[in-house]
Amino acid sequence: MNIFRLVGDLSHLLAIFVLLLKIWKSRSCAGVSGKSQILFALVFITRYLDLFTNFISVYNSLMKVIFIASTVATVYLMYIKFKATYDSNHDTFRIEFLVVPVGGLAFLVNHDFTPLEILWTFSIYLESVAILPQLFMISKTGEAETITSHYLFALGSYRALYLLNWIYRYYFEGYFDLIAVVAGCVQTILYCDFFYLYITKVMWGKKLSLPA
Amino acid sequence: IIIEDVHDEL
Repeated sequence: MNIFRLVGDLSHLLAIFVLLLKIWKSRSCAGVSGKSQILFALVFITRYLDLFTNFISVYNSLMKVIFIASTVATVYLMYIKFKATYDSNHDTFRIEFLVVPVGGLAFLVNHDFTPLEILWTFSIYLESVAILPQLFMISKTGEAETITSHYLFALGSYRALYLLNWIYRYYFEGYFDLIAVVAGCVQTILYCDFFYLYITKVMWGKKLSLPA
Repeated sequence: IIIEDVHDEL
């Protein structure tokens, strides 16, 4: 474990709980893409299947349980409890256009052709594009609530910190995983546009609105 | 370069 990965995991945890609290407190999921949340639930479920077979550490197992439970809870709040506030008219990204190609790629490019490894690879590829429905929804509505932009900033920062973690691990532990690094770069690059808007607007107290 | 057969990252 290193500081980059620890801060990255905590940033990821923060993002998930900021969103969960926003929906719970405001009793509304306006401006939030349910499709992205479904993809994130799929990412965690397919990645953490080894929860019961490979014990790494208490921290690792605890975080896996928290990530799965909190993301499933978010999907539950969005599609069941506060379904009336779900903005399906703007959440129209065709996620099958993500899941199918990612599924195919996971079969073709992986470290080991075993079910668990292919599912892990699928999860890594899917996570890199899972935020697209959310970014697409913001581009359609033209703006995002401030709390939603904080959520996105924390979520985007987590994988950017993981890139630093991989640089650290390469030099100090000789650890390198090309699949995770490439997907992590794609994932972080997708946030660049948002990061620019967040830093130039939200940091100065303005609302995040995309240039029309 | 070590490719971990067990993924130890979240």
